[in-house]
Amino acid sequence: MDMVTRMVSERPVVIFSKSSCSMSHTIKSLLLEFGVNPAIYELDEISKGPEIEQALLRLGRSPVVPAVFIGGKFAGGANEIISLHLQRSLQPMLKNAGAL
Amino acid sequence: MDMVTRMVSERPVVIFSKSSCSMSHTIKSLLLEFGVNPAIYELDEISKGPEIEQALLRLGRSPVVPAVFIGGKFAGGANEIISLHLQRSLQPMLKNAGAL
Ligand SMILES: N[C@@H](CCC(=O)N[C@@H](CS)C(=O)NCC(=O)O)C(=O)O
Ligand SMILES: N[C@@H](CCC(=O)N[C@@H](CS)C(=O)NCC(=O)O)C(=O)O
Ligand code: FES
Repeated sequence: MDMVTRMVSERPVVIFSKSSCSMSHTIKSLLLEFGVNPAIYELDEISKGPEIEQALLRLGRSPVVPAVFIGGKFAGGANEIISLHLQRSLQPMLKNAGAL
Repeated sequence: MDMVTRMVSERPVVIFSKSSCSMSHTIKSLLLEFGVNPAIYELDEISKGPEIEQALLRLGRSPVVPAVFIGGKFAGGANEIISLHLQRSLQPMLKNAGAL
């Protein structure tokens, strides 16, 4: 199991972010407002950041941040999470993953 | 006259951006839709990028990008430009600066 697969299966919601990125900030705030308690990895602040970034790029996630995993599966970047929210399907996804 | 002051007086609209930043991309697209022809400086791609970034930080612009100057004066970052647009005051500003 590679590093990212292991990290995303540890919590119902996992967010890969950069602290200097306002789009990442927007997505983190949106998910926190639902009351979920995501694992947040700031790739520009943690020592394994560059390694995780490479792993995400290998998974085909480019550009890299924000990247949101729900229930161990890639749910999307900023555009996808905002669309899911507007279609009112984000809350059921979070519930099914046991995040709510 | 410092470097940034000189750069922003050369064209009616000047945008400091980073090519890797989706918020910068949004603001560039918004201004291009008005039909203005801004000078765009991608600070992560040009050799003087770090020097310009330092000059913008010294002017008090933090976080740095996007930074929009209209008629030689600082008009704001993403939040300010979006608010000006929603208040319908962006178009008159662009007209007064001779950008439209
Ligand atoms: N449309 C993408 C935008 C993602 C994006 O552009 N991410 C930028 C930061 S805002 C990025 O990862 N840039 C490369 C980098 O920062 O290393 C989304 O919906 O998430
Ligand atoms: N709220 C600010 C957001 C600006 C912002 O957070 N900019 C980020 C990139 S999205 C930045 O400059 N981060 C530091 C850097 O990239 O060096 C605005 O309205 O422009
Ligand atoms: S780096 Fe600017 S929005 Fe992400």
